[in-house]
Amino acid sequence: MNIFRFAGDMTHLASVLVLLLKIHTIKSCAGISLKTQELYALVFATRYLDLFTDYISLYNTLMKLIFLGSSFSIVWYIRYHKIVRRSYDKDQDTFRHYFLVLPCLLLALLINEKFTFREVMWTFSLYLEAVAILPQLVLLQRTRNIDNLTGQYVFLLGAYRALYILNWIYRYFTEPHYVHWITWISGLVQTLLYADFFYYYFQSWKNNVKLELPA
Amino acid sequence: TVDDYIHDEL
Repeated sequence: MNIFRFAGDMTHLASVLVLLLKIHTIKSCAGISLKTQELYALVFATRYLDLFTDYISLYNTLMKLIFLGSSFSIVWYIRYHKIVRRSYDKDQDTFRHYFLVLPCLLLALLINEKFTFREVMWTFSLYLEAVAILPQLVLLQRTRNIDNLTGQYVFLLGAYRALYILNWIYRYFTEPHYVHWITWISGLVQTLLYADFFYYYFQSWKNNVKLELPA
Repeated sequence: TVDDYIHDEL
């Protein structure tokens, strides 16, 4: 464990807590894409298959349970909670996220580190996570006005993967044989997808104006 | 060995 990875995990944790806080306290999911939340639940479900078979550390197991629990409960809130679901804007959240799942699965079957079920599922979760934010970014472009919590959520979600890139660089230089091109490239693609959001997020923060994304 | 590499990252 290194400081970059720990900071990345804490930033990731903060992003799901911000989202849970928003949904649980103000009982609203306005501006949140259910599709992105469903994709994230699928990412965690396919990545943490080793939850009960490989024990790495208490920290690792605890965080996996938190990410699984929070992502599924966010999906449940938006889908079934009688108050929250009313604020879900399904007419705007129309990204066909199934078109993301299949290519990621095919790619994982083609490009992976080892052709086993667990490894292909893990690789699938990496590719899927890289594109999971797309429905959310499209929704933000459409709804234009971004409330603070949603903006913070997306920012933290992007920042965690950027910190992971620093972690991979650190591990590459400190651990022999630590080479995982698949992880690195999909993590880089994921961070680049946030790049324009980061740009407008910092612009709004610097000029102290409300965050607006260009149409 | 690299075969049974266990992914230790979240």
